[in-house]
Amino acid sequence: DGQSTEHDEL
Amino acid sequence: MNIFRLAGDMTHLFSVLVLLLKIHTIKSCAGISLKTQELYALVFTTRYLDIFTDFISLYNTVMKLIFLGSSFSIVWYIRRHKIVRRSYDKDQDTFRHYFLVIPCLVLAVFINHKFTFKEVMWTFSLYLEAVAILPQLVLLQRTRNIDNLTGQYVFLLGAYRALYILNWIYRHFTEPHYVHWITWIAGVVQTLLYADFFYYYFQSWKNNEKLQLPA
Repeated sequence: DGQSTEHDEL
Repeated sequence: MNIFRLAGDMTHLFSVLVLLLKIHTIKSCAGISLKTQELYALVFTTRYLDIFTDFISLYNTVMKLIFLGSSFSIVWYIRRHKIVRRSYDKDQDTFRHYFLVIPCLVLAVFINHKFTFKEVMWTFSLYLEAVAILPQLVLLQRTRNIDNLTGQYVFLLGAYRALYILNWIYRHFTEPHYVHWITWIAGVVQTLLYADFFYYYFQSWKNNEKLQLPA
């Protein structure tokens, strides 16, 4: 999947 | 982490602490919309589902716990605290949750980065956060009086998301492949919703008069 969906923001 | 995001997180943290301290100290929630506070508790719950599965950093986990704890505490105070609940104006705070929750949920199911439960929930939390302030703004217009702590609370909430927009611009230019256009659109919509409040807030601050929102 294209962009990482790891969400590092609050 | 960049200065815009840190400033945004601190402003956000400060806004919820200002509200919690206000309610705890004067034991009153006059002018505060319970609907908005419940929506924020839902925003944090659906956004931080990964709090125990994906460890990003100590800062990230601590802040998530603070936001979850403070938002649920505020809801508890307004709903359950024997003194605070008496100052809750339920006849004026009549905005229906589902008018916001249902459309955000439908939108999240159709427009998301990846169709998984966690990702749809995360996207839902973004859309919901953008509109969660509406019951509060409606209540402020109805009650027409805004005590300055509530005014500061709404102002800080708007300012935090505006700082996040600067953070997204910064990350767009400094990090390759940092693409979260859903976040950007939801963030801009959210900040625009505050724009009219900002206008009246600055007007009242400049003219040093009580903040009055037009009916």
